[in-house]
Amino acid sequence: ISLDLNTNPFDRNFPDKLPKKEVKVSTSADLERKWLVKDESASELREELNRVNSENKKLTEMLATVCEKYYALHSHLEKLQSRQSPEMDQTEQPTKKRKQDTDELLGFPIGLGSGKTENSSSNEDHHQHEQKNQLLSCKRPVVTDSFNKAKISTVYVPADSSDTSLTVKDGYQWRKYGQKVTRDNPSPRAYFRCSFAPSCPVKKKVQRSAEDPSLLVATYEGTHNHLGPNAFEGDATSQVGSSTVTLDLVNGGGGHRLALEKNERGTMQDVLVQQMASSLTKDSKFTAALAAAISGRLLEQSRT
Amino acid sequence: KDESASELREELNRVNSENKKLTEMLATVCEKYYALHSHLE
Repeated sequence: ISLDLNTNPFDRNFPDKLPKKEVKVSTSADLERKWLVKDESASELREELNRVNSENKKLTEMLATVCEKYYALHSHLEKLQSRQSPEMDQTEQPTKKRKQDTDELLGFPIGLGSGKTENSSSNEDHHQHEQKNQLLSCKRPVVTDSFNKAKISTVYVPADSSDTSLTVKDGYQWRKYGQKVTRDNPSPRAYFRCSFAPSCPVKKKVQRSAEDPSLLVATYEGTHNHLGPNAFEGDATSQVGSSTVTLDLVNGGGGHRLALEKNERGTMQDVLVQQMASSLTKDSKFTAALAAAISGRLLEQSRT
Repeated sequence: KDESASELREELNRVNSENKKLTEMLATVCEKYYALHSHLE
């Protein structure tokens, strides 16, 4: 190859000066091999695409099922909340059914990619796509956790061990709508709803403490949206009241028992003190400071 | 042949990314479902 930059292309001998182009002639065997490789990769891709499509279809179906179950459960919860005086027989059954549904849900195959080749027509794809869009666009935003937003507070109240009424006098009127025995605790748990329900969403659970049977544990959920009996407004646990109505739908041989109990002075103060103590003991800084103060006192006393 | 392979690859990527989204959504809904269920219990 001439490296002369002044090469004249019009020179008659120029073509001779050009490097001889080496033309590689592929044999038919080579070409066939190439086509086969491409075919193989295309068929592999097609196979993978089919598998992924089938996985996609399964996922879409599963999502639709779970969404359906979720909405059913959600509407069930709403129904329960809106029911003013629910009867235990009616509420227990759907809950059990939902439990069964959950078990069914747990039975979903975990290995989504287990399905092998499954061809889906373009119509199916279109339908699937539409279904997915529906799920993506309208169903998902509806899945909110509003039920998690309810304020929850726990109060420990001393109670006589012979008292089986599970009544915590907090100044509000409550309707008992259920009672059940839990696995972790031998004493039953009673469920109450504010007497203003369904306009007021506050609920209360009362159960004797498993650790200390001399205490009743009352768990409040939600905030009262009305004035308390003594015109105090605010949290369910910070009310001073006059009486508690217990409508026992479970005990009492099927009949409704209405027990009006008189308010005892100072009970609410006890409740507040208990609540304060409970919240303070949960505060690690407070307990550390308290421990330091006590140990400081002890040291001082030992010196004197 | 080249074109069809690249198309297939493109489609595969699309479906894969859709699958990923669906899996995430499924996880979210399942989580919500269990939260609601335990709330009811």
